[in-house]
Amino acid sequence: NVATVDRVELCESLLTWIQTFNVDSPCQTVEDLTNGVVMAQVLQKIDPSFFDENWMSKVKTEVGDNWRLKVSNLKKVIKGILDYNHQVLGQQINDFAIPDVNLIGEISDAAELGRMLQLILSCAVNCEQKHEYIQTIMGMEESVQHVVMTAIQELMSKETP
Amino acid sequence: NPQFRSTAANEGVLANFFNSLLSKKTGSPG
Repeated sequence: NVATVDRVELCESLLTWIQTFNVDSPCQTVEDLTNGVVMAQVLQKIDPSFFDENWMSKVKTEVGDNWRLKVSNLKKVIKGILDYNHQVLGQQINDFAIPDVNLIGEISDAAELGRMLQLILSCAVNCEQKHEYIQTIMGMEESVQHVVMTAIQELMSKETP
Repeated sequence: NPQFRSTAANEGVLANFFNSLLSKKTGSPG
């Protein structure tokens, strides 16, 4: 059985994980992730040939507090993740509700953001360079590793080739 | 994570899980 995932705790642990990518945009708080820019930059590091400059150019970096622009970016990131799973990883995630990007963009909902970061985690541990990312996770604090493991197990139970 | 206790057994569970993930065959169908 897959342990129940505490979504807010998941979000905080995955924020710690996201920081290991050392992307250009600030990512010190959950709020920093709600415009989708950091997530897009992390995806580009995970697979720069799929998340290329053309894809990145569609994600606006100067969105400020405009929630509509944030939601627009988040929708592009979600679509990118789903396309990557389908086209590159050759897998589909069933019974996992798509994160509500409106809640993330409008009220910085940590639970929904945690679900979105969970999907990015899945891309990282299944991609061609997965060794690099899994070893980074194995070097993190054990409590964080435990949350990450639970998050991966939850998604693995919903994946079909 | 208040529910997690660092013990040798838990360390083993984490190591086993991530090592199995490392050896799992995944990736592009092509």
